[in-house]
Amino acid sequence: PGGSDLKTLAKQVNTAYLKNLSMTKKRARSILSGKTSSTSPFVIYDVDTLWKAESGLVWSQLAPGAPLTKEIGVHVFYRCQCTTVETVRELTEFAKCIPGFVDLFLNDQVTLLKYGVHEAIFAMLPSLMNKDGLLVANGKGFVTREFLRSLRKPFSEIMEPKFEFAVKFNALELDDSDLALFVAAIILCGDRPGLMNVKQVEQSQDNILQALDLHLQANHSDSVYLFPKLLQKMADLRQLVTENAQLVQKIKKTESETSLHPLLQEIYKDMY
Amino acid sequence: LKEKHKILHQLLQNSTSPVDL
Repeated sequence: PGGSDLKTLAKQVNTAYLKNLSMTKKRARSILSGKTSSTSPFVIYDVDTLWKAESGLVWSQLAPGAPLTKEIGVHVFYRCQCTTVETVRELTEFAKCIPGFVDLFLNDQVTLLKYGVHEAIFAMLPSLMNKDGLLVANGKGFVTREFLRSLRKPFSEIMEPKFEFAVKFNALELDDSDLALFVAAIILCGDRPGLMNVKQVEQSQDNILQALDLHLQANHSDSVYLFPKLLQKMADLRQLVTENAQLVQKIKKTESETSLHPLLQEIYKDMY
Repeated sequence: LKEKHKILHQLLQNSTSPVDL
């Protein structure tokens, strides 16, 4: 495709991203830096502030479908699941708007989402994070990293690797228009196991990657190695997802009182 | 694949919100 085609593609993907993902990096950064006119997020830093947040201050209802539990680590695990499920739904709608995605076999669309959504979520999570914590509940709450670290094992191990990734990823200073193309490239990945039409997926991903490369040259003209750095981040994200899947398996095995949302069961089953 | 990924299929085929969160 020519330059103008790639610019059109970048615009389409950016519009789809802004339309379907509820929390943009722009909004998150404005909340985190205190520059927004809306009220500051409620800070969750210990058990008391967590239950205050759960009593209607931050979340309007307890984690739906999750059994009531007094164990704090289990509770946080359910909250992570709720957010993940909601984001999978948003990512599915985003994927449907990426040019070429709905033309793929339905089976291949399922495969791309199964393997791509967690990488996409961990690529978007840094937008909500700084080194001290992360925004939750659509920006109404801020959970401190220290509180998440203080949970008992294995629950304390859920978020820490994502913070470590986020600190490095945020140093690249991507904006929503860059992230839109990056996330689209993650979803349209030609080497997911079990794809029926690999060539078709590779062709779509190639177009997205060309659009991303061109977009970065214009949007980050002073950062010459940004495109290859992002290709490396794709590999890092795959590793992060593998470790996350192993941790979820461990929690399932050792924490008999926890349950996994049916959508996440589908995604994790026979994944890696 | 369809049998094993019913909710993902449902999400892909419906534009409204079919998943009970």
